[in-house]
Amino acid sequence: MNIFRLTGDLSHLAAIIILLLKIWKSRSCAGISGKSQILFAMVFTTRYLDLLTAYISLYNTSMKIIYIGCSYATVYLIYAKFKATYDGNHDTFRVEFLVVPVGGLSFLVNHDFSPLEILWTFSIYLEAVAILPQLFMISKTGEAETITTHYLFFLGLYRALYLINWVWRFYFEGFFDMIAIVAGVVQTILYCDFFYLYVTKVLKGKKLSLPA
Amino acid sequence: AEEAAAHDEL
Repeated sequence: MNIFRLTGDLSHLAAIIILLLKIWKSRSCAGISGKSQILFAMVFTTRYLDLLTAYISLYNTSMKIIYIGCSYATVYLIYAKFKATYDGNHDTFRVEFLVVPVGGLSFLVNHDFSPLEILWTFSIYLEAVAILPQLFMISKTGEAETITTHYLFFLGLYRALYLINWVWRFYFEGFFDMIAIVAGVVQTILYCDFFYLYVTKVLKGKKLSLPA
Repeated sequence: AEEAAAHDEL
């Protein structure tokens, strides 16, 4: 465990909590893509099946349970408790265009052709693109609430910090996982346009709105 | 092929 990995995990946790609190406090999930949140719930479910088969550490187990729990809670708030505020008309990304190719790729390119390993690979590939419905929704409406941009910032920062963690682990531990690294690079690149807008607009006190 | 080690990251 190095500082980049730890701050990456904490950044991920911050993103998840920010989103939950935003929805809970405002009693509204306006501007949030339920589709992205369902994809993230699928990501955590398929990746953390090893909770049942392997013990790594108390930290590892606790964080996995927290991530899964918060993820399902978020989906519940969007599709049940605050369903009336869900902006389904703008959440129109076709998720089958992500899930089907990602599913196929996880069968073709994996470390080991076993059910758990294929599901882990699926979760890594799916996570890389799971934010697309949310970014699509923002591009469609042309704006995002500031709190939603904080959520996206921490979510993007998390994978960027993991990239530094992987460089660290390669140099100091000789460890690398090509599947995670390539997917992590793709995932981080998808946030670059958003990072630019976050720094040039939101951090200067302006609302994130896109030109028409 | 790479060895499928336990995935210790989140």
